Amino acid sequence: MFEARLAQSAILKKVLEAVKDLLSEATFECSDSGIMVQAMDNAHVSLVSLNLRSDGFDKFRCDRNLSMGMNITTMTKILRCASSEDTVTLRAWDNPDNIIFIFESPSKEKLAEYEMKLINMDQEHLGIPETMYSCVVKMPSAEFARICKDLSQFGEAITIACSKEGVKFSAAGDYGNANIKLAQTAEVDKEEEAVCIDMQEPVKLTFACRYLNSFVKATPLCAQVKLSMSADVPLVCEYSIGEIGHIRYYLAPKIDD
Amino acid sequence: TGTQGRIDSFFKIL
Repeated sequence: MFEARLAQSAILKKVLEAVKDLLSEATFECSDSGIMVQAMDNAHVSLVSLNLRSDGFDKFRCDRNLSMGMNITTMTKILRCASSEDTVTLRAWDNPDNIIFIFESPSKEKLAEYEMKLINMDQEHLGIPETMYSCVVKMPSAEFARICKDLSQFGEAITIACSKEGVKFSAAGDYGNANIKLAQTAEVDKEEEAVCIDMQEPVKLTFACRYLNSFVKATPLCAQVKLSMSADVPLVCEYSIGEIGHIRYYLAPKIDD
Repeated sequence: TGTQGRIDSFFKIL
């Protein structure tokens, strides 16, 4: 059987909110090392890679590897039925047709069970090569979300230019243009407020706002976001998920006509 | 602002 328990459902609720805009369904690969999801959005522009390690769960049991096709829209609805402080347990039997979500209140006086039908999915797995990126920017996730939101008013794409001076986000459209420059922070009281730039070579890439604005739905998961970029390859936008894992979004850049 | 690339043109399908 498969059983995975988290003491607080908040993490799983945030994970679902972070993927639901991009994915309508996805296969959850469960093994004794944890839960992995890799799925592209419908337009095959972006890819979501989610990894939750078994040792990050309060209880984790997976007797045999399982691939469970889940409807993300339904799963999001179910997770919204849990209070953030509720314990959440995912349970499925071998060769399952269904998965059960069990929410238990901290006082243990309320126990809710939701059963969701699994779906058969065609799987298309992509091999993501290990890449040394020219620029890696770590910055406050709320700042990145704010920049994406603000610049989206000006155009449908954001250009990210990273040099040793700092990182510049810009957008241009019919009504004008905007740019926001961030320099590496010299000294900060709190690590999560730092902007840190690791640059081997300058990079300038352009990305569709629509996808960036979906990625920033992961902001509640982590105070910092890591952006990894190299010329002519997809952006990696990564959020840690506490001590349990991470979510990575890959986004194909715009190509000059 | 250019043509939108597809992610599966960058990564090999396994």
